[in-house]
Order: sequence, then structure tokens, then C-alpha cells
Amino acid sequence: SHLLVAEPEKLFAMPDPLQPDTAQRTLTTLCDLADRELVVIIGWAKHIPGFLSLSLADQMSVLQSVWLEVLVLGVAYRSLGCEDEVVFAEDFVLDEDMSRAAGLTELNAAISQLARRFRTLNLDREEFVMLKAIALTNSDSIYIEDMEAVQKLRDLLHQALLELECQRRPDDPQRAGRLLLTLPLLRQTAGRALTTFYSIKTRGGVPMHKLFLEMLEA
Amino acid sequence: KEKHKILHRLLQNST
Repeated sequence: SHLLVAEPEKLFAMPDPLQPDTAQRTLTTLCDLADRELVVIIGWAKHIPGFLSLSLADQMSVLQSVWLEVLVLGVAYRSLGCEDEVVFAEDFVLDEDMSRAAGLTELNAAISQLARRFRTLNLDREEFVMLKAIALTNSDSIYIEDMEAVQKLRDLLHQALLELECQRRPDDPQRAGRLLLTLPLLRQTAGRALTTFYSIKTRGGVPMHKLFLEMLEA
Repeated sequence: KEKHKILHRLLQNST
């Protein structure tokens, strides 16, 4: 219930109505949305029990390594209801054609694959918030100084997931494990997102906010 | 840390 309360309000992408609906506008909207999501994710992380007990340096290392996993998990969860469409925001849904036009075919295929996996599992909101908090603490950053503290947080959230599933689905003892086994695909998908955003940055021409650039370069 | 100024600042904000 703590995690449900910590869940941020949804963001809107608000594509610029004065700009023609081009690939350029799609990418600009996407990068602007990602920047605002980042601010929200950083604020959200502070509400995850124990996160603020990490040193500031470790909080930074953790977020720098997992922010895209947290972001992508949210997008995949929002996309559960629609096949082959990626819901970056309620007012910014990219189907296959729009994705192709913007050069986002591979990213959208990857997020759709993750969303399909969650759809098959019938992932619900409680499980989604649990998994997102676990993804935060599942960092493998080599810059973490006190890995034991991060591991302790991870164990705590893992335990909470086990208890949740034990209460709600005592007939399905594999449920928690099945959810945790989606984490490799989440990491792979976030890797795809990183490659995509990085190549947009390298090509240039799409405005990117400072925080987004800072995290992309981290 | 100088390179990650904004993240640093956002984490230090009390919100």
C-alpha cells in the first residue's frame, strides 16, 4: 500500500499542435516526455522505503543505472491494453506505422514484447508497483559503494512480493518467481531504449533537456 | 559528480 500511494500521477506528452506531425515532432515529444518522466522517477525513488538511507552517491549510481528500466516498465504497463501500440502517454500512443516513420520500429517492437509478457502474466497494479521498486534496487552499477545496503533493500522488497503473492495467490506458488523472471527482458528492453535515445542524440537535430542528456551520458 | 549536477540537486531537494 505504501508503493501504491507513492505511485506518481500520470504525465501527458502534449505534442506541439503548432508543429506538423512529422518524425521530428514525434522524437521531440518523446525526448521531452522522457525528461519530465525522469524528474518524476527521481521524486518517486525517494518514496521507496529505504532508498534515502543509501548514501547520496549510491542513490545517484542506482538511478543512473536503472532509470530507463523504471521508465520502460511504466510504458509497458500502460501499453498492456493495446496490442502493437506503445502508450508512452495517454495522449501519445505510437502504433507500428508511426513508429516506423520516426525510426522507432525496434524500440517499439521491444516494448511491445515486454508488454506481451506482462499481458500473458496478467500483471496487476500491485504487482506492477512491486516490480518497479524491485527494478530500482536491482542495480548492477559498478559504482555502488555499499552494495550490501542495496542488497538489503532488494531483499526487503523481494520479501514483500513473496508475501503479497502468498496472500493473494496461495494456489500459485510460482507467481512471484515468474514475475521476477521478467527482469532480464526488462533490462534488455531498457538497453534497446538507451541505444535508440543515444543514436537520436548523436544524429542531432532533436532538442534534449539537460537532465535527460545528463542521465543518457551517465 | 560535477557532471551530474541536476540529478544531485534533485536528490537533495526535500520534495
